[in-house]
Amino acid sequence: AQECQNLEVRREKQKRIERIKQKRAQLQDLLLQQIAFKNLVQRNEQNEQQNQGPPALNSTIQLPFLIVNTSKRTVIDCSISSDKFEYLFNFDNTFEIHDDSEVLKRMGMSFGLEAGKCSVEDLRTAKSLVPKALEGYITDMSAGFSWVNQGLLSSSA
Amino acid sequence: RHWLLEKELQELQAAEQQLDELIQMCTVQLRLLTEDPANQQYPLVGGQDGAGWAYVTCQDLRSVVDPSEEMVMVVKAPPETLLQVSDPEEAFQVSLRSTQGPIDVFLCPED
Amino acid sequence: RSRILVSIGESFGTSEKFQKINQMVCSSDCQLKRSAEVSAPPKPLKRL
Repeated sequence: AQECQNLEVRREKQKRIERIKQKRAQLQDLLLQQIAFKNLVQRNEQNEQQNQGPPALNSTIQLPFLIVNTSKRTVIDCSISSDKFEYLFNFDNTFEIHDDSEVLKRMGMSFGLEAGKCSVEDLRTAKSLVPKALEGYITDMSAGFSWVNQGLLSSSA
Repeated sequence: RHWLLEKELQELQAAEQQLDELIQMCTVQLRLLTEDPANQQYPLVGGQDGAGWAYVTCQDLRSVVDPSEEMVMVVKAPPETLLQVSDPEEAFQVSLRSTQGPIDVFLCPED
Repeated sequence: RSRILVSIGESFGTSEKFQKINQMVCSSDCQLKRSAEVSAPPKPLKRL
């Protein structure tokens, strides 16, 4: 009976460890988005101060947005309802869809933390953009530490 | 052994609960940040942290693709717009359906 | 048949639901089938 009980507890423990890993990865992603967003806003403000004003309105895209990218040779057949509430796109080639947080990461707005490549200077800036209690997670990310496939307790966070 | 297992389980329980609280806190912070009116309009003079406005430029979008090879279509949709991608073996088809307002779609200019 | 429906337009930072879509669209079988007919598939986004 005791052995059986221990097996139960061990299984519950393993499940909990898996959940904790996923939640830590989710928390890391939330922090990346927060850093990327704040960094973007700061960059825009600095640019506007340098250029004495915002860029032309038709050259800026407000968040949130999506992008669909495809080869230039792709032919896109597009149907639009008169009220612009419905669109139908037919591509003759593959395409990719990305949301704004992915675009910001590709723009380097999260200092390359998601790839574990971050300079000391950028790490300091990134830490200043998140609550103090969460700086440990940023340190882990900068060291290339991703929760999804790591052991549980080996991190500063 | 059983006592030790139970103790470890309780520690994991506490760790998971702390993570739930941190995730909740960060989710709220991100929402406040992204929905903060100051980030939607022109920067407030001497605004709070996060003032300014949240946009990318066409130049930014061109920097994440290869503009000589790729074209980028930008979709600005109201909340709860449904995007459906059909089975690629039938067709490379994307449909957008909004219930709260018109959808804006435009190609990012090449230059 | 596999088709994916997601809600968009929410605030910044939606989940990685598009990874699944991109994998489905560019999955090897349909790509193999189509590459015979049309030009090369789009290059993945650059990382700065």
